[in-house]
Amino acid sequence: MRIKKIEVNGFKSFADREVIHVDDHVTAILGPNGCGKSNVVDAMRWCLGEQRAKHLRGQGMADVIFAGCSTRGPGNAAEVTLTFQNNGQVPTAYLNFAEIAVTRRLFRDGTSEYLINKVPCRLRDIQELMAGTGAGTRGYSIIEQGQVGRIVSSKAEERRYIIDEAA
Amino acid sequence: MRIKKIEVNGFKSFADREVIHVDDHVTAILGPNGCGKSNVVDAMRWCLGEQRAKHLRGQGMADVIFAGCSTRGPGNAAEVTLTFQNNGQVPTAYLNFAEIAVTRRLFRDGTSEYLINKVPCRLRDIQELMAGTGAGTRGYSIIEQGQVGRIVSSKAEERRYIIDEAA
Amino acid sequence: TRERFLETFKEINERFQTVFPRLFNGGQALLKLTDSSDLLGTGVEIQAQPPGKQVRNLELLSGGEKALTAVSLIFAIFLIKPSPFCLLDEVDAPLDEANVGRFGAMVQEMAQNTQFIIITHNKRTMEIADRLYGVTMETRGVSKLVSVNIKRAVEMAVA
Amino acid sequence: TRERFLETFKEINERFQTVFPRLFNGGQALLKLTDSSDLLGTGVEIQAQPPGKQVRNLELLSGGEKALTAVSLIFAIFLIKPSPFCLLDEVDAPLDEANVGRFGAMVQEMAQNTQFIIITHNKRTMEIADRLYGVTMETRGVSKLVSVNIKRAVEMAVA
Ligand SMILES: Nc1ncnc2c1ncn2[C@@H]1O[C@H](COP(=O)(O)OP(=O)(O)OP(=O)(O)O)[C@@H](O)[C@H]1O
Ligand SMILES: Nc1ncnc2c1ncn2[C@@H]1O[C@H](COP(=O)(O)OP(=O)(O)OP(=O)(O)O)[C@@H](O)[C@H]1O
Ligand SMILES: [Mg+2]
Ligand SMILES: [Mg+2]
Repeated sequence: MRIKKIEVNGFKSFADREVIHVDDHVTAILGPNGCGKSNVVDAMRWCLGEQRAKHLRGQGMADVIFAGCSTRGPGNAAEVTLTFQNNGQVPTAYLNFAEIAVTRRLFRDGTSEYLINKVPCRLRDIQELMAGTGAGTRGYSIIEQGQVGRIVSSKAEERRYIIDEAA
Repeated sequence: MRIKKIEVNGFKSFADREVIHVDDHVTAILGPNGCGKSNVVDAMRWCLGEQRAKHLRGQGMADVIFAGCSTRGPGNAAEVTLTFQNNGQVPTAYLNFAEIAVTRRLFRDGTSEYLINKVPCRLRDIQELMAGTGAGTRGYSIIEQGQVGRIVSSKAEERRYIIDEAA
Repeated sequence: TRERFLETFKEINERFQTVFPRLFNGGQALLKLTDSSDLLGTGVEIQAQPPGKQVRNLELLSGGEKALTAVSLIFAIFLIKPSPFCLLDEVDAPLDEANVGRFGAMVQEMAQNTQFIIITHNKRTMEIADRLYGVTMETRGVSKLVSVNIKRAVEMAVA
Repeated sequence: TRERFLETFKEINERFQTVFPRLFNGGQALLKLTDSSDLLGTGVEIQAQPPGKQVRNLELLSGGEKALTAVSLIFAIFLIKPSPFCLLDEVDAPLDEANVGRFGAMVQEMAQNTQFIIITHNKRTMEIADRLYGVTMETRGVSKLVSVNIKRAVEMAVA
């Protein structure tokens, strides 16, 4: 499943709707310190179902909603959508769609929603959709800032999960 | 106490005697990955009395002795000397020296020596000499590779040592 | 699942042994099981020898060598089980220019099967990208995304 | 020693409040004691607001912002209790060019009282050095030190 685009709106420092059209091969993201690059990584992990706020550098899940800045008030909700090109390796319910859009929303009052192609669903549905593609939230496919050396520095027992994921 | 030079011989990847003449203001060290830059930092910490091999990225203290490479055999001993310009803030025994050279040696058989101006002494003597200058092995004066963010990420209780050191 | 683990381990180990010397321009590396009699509990050990060195203990590797060893392992896994995308957040920060060059070349090759999204400050890595996005904060505290070309990207990096 | 701790804390906090905005080009930061009634056991909290942002929790800071906040605190301590030398091993790696510039300017100013030994891959940081040493491994596995000028240093960095 190829990613076509990433849409963020109200997620962390992305107060307004912003879109990245992902290239088939290599897409680079750049910019000064603190501008919001790693927040894009957090947005993808969150959309794919990450449940632990600590893994998104927050204390509670509400930390992912735009908290405001000196010129704007806080946001009401965070929303991230990942749109994939359907390659046919999906559960039957989604076979007829050319694209598959996975959306996650969180409101200030704590309500959270998951949607596939704008139809509300459960987190399990998203996890099943992404299963086996290695794109889950833990997999070797996302290396966070400063964590690259961890695989080498961790204990031998901890490293086995990397092989387990691939098996 | 101003540092005048750093001499390493047989310490980690420095198989032969090498010298850095330290500038009064800013001295930069550069070079490709794995060439031995951080080994200079380890050499300084070791010479100032670091006792924990783990803090020098080793398993045992013998890991600081040149271990050999594809073209040379292992070394027999590691030696590091830091030469300071005497500023008068030293114990009376050293007041008459223009320079103070602190040396540490370790032999393959495990014998370890400390010397001040080529005269054997104890580790305590070196620690007393360096006390109060903030140059001890733990102080805020040495920031190892990858550790700069640690002060910010550590718990509030752990941060107090930074103030204690300076008090 | 035991057979699958062992089979996957062997495949990854084989690939790791070819990827490592490519990224390090020589040297060798391999994976070892700490206890091959207990496939469900065994740990995985890494042995890595940069070219011309005899490294007995992985902790003695330099910051850049550790990062490059980790990248070699990640890429080896990707070659065995390609995942739809790979997201790397400043993994090239500890690398010197020569290693960044080899890293970039390998990414370009693997990008035939896998989409790469790479966050970087390094101009050499930017140059291998097919599409570049700059993140700006014209209003302090509010991030905006803007598509840029390589010339503009390099300007932003030295701003 | 309680009074000394409190007095040193106040001095460092005051300095931190001037160093932080210099390195960040604005914003503000301060230190707080978690329990000022127990000076021998209290922790030290850091509050940091990059310019124009409202950061409630330090973990939300970016990699570069965390590094720069840490450097601000270290420099604040150095200004209160100058130590003979300061050894920094690639602390500028996570910083963008503008922050590296401000970091370098501050180092040059502090180098009047303290000797700095800085390991770096960044050309802007090399340019502020009074003396440069390259570490080479002509024989693989064996490190040699060679004094270089800035031109040669920059060449080595892009080798
Ligand atoms: N909920 C939120 N609302 C508003 N801003 C937020 C929120 N969560 C995080 N931020 C801000 O986002 C910024 C961090 O962004 P990020 O970590 O993406 O930076 P970066 O571009 O990766 O920088 P670096 O190059 O230093 O790694 C911080 O300054 C933080 O205050
Ligand atoms: N006792 C030893 N004998 C020989 N070589 C050693 C010894 N201890 C460490 N080394 C070697 O020193 C090298 C690491 O050096 P160091 O960490 O100083 O690199 P560096 O220049 O800081 O690189 P980077 O830019 O990647 O941080 C390793 O390759 C390691 O094998
Ligand atoms: Mg980041
Ligand atoms: Mg290093």
